[in-house]
Amino acid sequence: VVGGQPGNSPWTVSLRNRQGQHFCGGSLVKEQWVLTARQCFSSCHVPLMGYEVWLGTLFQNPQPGEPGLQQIPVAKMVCGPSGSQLVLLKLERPVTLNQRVALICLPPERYVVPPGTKCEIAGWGETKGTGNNKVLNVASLNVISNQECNIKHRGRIRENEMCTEGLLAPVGACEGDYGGPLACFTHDCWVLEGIIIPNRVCARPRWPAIFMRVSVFTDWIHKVMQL
Amino acid sequence: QRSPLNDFQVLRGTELQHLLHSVGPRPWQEDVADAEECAGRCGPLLDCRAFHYNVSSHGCQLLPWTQYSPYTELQRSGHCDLFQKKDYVRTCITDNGVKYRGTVAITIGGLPCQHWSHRFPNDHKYTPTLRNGLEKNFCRNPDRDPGGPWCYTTDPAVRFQSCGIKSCREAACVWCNGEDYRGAVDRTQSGRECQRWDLQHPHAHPFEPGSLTNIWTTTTAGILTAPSGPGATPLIRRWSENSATSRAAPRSIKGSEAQPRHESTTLNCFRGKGEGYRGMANTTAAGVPCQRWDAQKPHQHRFAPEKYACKDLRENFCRNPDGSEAPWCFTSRPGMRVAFCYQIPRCADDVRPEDCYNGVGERYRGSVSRTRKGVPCQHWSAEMPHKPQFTAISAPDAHLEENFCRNPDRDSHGPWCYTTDPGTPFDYCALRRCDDDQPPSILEPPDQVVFEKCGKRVTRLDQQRSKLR
Repeated sequence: VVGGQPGNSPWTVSLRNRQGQHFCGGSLVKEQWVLTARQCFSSCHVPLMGYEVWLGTLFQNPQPGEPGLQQIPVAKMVCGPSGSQLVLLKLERPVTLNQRVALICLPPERYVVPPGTKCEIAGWGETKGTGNNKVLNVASLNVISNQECNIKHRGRIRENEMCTEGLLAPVGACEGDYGGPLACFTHDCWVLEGIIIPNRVCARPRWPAIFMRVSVFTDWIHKVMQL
Repeated sequence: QRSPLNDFQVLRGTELQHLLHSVGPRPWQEDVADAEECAGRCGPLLDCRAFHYNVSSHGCQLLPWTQYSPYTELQRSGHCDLFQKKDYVRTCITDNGVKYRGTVAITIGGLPCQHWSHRFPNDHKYTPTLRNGLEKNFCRNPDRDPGGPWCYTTDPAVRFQSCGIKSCREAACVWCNGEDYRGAVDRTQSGRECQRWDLQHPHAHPFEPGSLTNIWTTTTAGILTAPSGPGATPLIRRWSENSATSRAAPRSIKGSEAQPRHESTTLNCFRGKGEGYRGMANTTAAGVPCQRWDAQKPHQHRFAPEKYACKDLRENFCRNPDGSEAPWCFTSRPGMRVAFCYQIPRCADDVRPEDCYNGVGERYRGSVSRTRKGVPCQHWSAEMPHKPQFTAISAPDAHLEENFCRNPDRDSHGPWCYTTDPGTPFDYCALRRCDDDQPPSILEPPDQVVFEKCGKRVTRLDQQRSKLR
């Protein structure tokens, strides 16, 4: 996260490859399910042996025995509907919810976040020298309407995407944050409204950031978990 | 210092299931140190052809069959690796094929082989045993015939005939410098047996096998043995010594094991791990410019373009010459050696839509019956491999006929079906929304929404700080 601060995001998870290296973020939407970005995986049928989700830590490289750290193998991957850029990961066993690990709720189907809503991104990715790369960083961003976003992005923003305001100082997601959450505070609740997807560059000043709009796929998420 | 693992080929993340319940594998042995020890146990046993190694529990299970045995099926596994004896899985012969244990059972002239246990139509002196491998009617070479494996034929007029199984030496070739070679040759030109890449002895080395090798798309090539002597033909021959012509098709391909260009080239997106990406993206996902491949500053590296002629290491374009997860490059920033170019989008890997639907497709009544990935749909009336929640009885209005794509739950992403892939309960179909059908916009003024449950967290700053220590 560029322009963020060390912070707390108990639903943000770290995806780890077989070498234990962090490669993407994700969001805990159910005890045994993580939502992340399709771009993080080479195929919808990639063997997942050795892949893990790490939760309950703020450190990118927690020491062995770190209190609260949960390391859960990924059992299964389900790719989202065409154009969604989403992937659901089923974990080998449910996580233990506590003060460090919490679920984030899903938005109602087709819910559109009102412009001006305060949201946060979180991740262990690149900070481009703006912060501490070794801990979870959080940055605040405000939602803007697709109409406003399209002025800058020349009409390329689809309805299944959403935008946050581009600030003068670069603030936004970067390499290693992909798949992580855009969590918005709505009606006293933190809701997973967007998923961080790769963009051409990270945190470009004055350019709105683009996220996948989760509410368009809420029905798919429930269906996958149910079936 | 030869490892017993050298006699085995591995399929990572794979289990071999025997579909007949009456035939059970041997029990798991949990007291082994590693796969090498399992190989040491399986190797000398004539009725052990393969073994499972559980990477989590460090257990092994010896198997009397291979993937080519009847009633067996490969399945993906989260914790098992499958090791199979090379003699049973290679499709070409080494030397004169005395050790060949494959399943070819037809002669070069197209005649079916006679079972070795039969004495008719051709009487003979051979008695099948586990040691001589005279199994069923498979081609074998029990008399060390220089012509390779042979069999008695079922044609009374032709007593025996060679099976014409190709020598592994004739069955492999490489492109360019062989950086894409994925065959199974395991001897050097001088005849020395190779050390396995997944072992660090007798020689320690930095070349760990790719952690994400996709065994489901990798072909298994033949395994060669030593040439007959010094100066013999290299085991893997080059089609062209000149890198400038290295992209030309081979003049001829002998056998079925030649190494084709296995990944199609892409320019604006990347497929799989992006080894075929040939586009002009030249920054990392974070916008850092890439270092030129032919430069050694600011980062020294081994990926000189001339050494990787097939990899198109031009200028400073993002490429994947080493089987990494995605196209990458050395960056122009001294403090950041390499970075992925994840800003390049992945190519859509869906099959071509076969029909279209209106709305969400709840009235689609066409006969498309495969998913967007090309997997055939399961019949709505079937209970296997997935037990359906929607049936013709429970959803009579949905017209759940045969295995046609339908939308009984008004899924907003279109018609779907249960799939015949046991690992994929359901998926959307090879259909698209009809061109003249505009979906209703969701960007209307939002209704008042009440969230019934939501994410909560401790927000006190002092607690955050204490967690950061």
